[in-house]
Amino acid sequence: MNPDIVKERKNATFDVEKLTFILDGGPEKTRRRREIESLVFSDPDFKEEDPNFLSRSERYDQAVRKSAQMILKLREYGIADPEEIYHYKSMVKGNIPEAMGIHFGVFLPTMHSQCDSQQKKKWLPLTESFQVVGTYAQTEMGHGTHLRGLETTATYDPATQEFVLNSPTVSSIKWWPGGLGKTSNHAIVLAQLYTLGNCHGLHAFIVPIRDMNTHLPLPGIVVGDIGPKFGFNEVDNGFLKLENVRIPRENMLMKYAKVEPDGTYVKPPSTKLTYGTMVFIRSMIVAESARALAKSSTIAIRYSAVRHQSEIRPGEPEPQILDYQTQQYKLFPLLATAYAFTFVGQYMRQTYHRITEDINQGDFSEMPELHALSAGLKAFTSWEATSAIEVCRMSCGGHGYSRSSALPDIYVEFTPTCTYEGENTVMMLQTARYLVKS
Amino acid sequence: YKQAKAGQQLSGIVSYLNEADVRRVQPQPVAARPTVVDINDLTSLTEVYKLRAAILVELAAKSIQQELQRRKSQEDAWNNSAIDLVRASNAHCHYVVVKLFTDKLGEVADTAVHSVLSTLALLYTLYGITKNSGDFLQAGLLSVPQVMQISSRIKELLAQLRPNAVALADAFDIHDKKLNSVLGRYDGNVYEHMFEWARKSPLNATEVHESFHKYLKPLRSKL
Repeated sequence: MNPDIVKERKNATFDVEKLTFILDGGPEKTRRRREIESLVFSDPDFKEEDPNFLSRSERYDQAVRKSAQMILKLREYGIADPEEIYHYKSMVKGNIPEAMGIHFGVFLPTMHSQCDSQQKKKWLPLTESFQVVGTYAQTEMGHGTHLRGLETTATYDPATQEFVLNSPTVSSIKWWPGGLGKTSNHAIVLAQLYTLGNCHGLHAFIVPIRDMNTHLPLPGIVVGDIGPKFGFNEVDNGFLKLENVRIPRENMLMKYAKVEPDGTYVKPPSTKLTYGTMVFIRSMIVAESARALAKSSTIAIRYSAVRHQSEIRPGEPEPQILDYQTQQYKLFPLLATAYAFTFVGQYMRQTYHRITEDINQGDFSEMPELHALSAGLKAFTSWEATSAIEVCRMSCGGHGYSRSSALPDIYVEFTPTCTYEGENTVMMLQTARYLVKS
Repeated sequence: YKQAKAGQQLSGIVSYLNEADVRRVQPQPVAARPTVVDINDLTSLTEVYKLRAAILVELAAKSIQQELQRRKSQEDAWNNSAIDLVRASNAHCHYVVVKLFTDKLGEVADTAVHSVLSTLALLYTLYGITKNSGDFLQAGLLSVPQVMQISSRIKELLAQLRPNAVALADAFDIHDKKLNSVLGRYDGNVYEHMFEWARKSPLNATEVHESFHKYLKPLRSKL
């Protein structure tokens, strides 16, 4: 153990373990989290090459291997609680995103929440046995947060009781969904529904995109990887162009909205229901901001405790750089921010569960405020954390620029949170709308 | 600063420090004197954040009103006030974060942990004020002397936190395998492991990289 860091820990004026309990939400939570994490780092199946030393294709390959292992292990250990699954996964993947993140994080939950009972009977076993590997294709090359602007069309043909899906323009090609490029054989496609000559807005359709045996793209499907990005090397963010692809009527997700065999459209009871998923994901991003910042400030502060540089009083030994007021001023407010966001994350999770209960009882009264707050806080925390990670990296000098520090990885894997699940400026304006109004 | 303070004319980019002396902070009319804020009291500071958010929201709302009076459509009025609106939302979120941090302290029973967390919360709150001091000053919520007092209070808090910095990072309890960082290793043995990591770089698979034989050596023979 480095003597500097030993000395630092001796100086502490509080019991670190007790604070960890508070951050985890209680001693039992800490114990369980550590138990789950230990399952991973003593598991030889998760031995891996340092991704920094691999090509993109090798990184993707290794990530798919680990994802496949995770599925088996989670079943083997019987880990089913979402929070515990999260702890397990984040141990396996470290700072790197999971190759199959969208299948587990969006496709599967959407199948659970949007399929009617018939559809569940057919699709859930296939999805859970991994016969169906899915993604969620909403964003298009030319359209993002503004859902009404999406161009992909699904036109109902009463004669054959099928929907015909099309990408009418280049800007309508689906673009970005994780797992779409090479991994998935199905996609939930968000398209403008046309039936009997009327447009009924955005609806979700299950679209087979690759043959389940050969994995080759199906007729009318043009699919592939969108190419290297700032980060997310392990994820095949993809493109999908649809050319008169026909799917049976039963492939429209029908829990809320319906199209009868003759083409009659039946409205959903309330559009509020899709907000629930958005609020949940945005609450998760708030917690993710806290974690990314906790990691970055841990790295920068520990390094600043062992790095000695220059001098404060001439002739004396080089001090730890953590003794410089400027270094403290860079890092300590960010450390405080990591704590602040951790508590916001806890609050958002508790509030989300409480209000979801209300909604289940039919009480929507707090929904608008939670929706406005989650949008704003997602933007506020992800912006702050992104710039804070960069400050942590810079405060480590040249070594912060080396990939061995993990700070470049943390930055490039985290910064997309400012854009996906609602671009931050749009999120802020949603909150403003509520504020102005109130 | 100091040179400027001693009256020496600075050259180059820092010459504006000379101007700082000239620039006087205008005394505020008595009527607008801000309420007295105890800068060590999180509750009253949270209140100040709140007032800031409120004032910015009102400011954004008035901007929309003015646009509407210029017979702009609701949509255009909204778009022409978007900067104020984002600023208001930002202030609103900031207030929420400060408030939640302060509220959390009430749940902490252990006195030592409560003390260090309180210091962190105060630092976060005061730091936010200095980072957005324009908002607080413009709204008349704080005076210039108060903001200056806050800046020096932050320096005290930094020194107060210094002994606990590593322990506060440790409390996140992020396992080395999850952190995956040579610089942030729990044992602090950074340099040994940085050297070991570098040696594994694929570029070091051979002592002499093939490009030497392919390009550098032939180059020499041609020069």
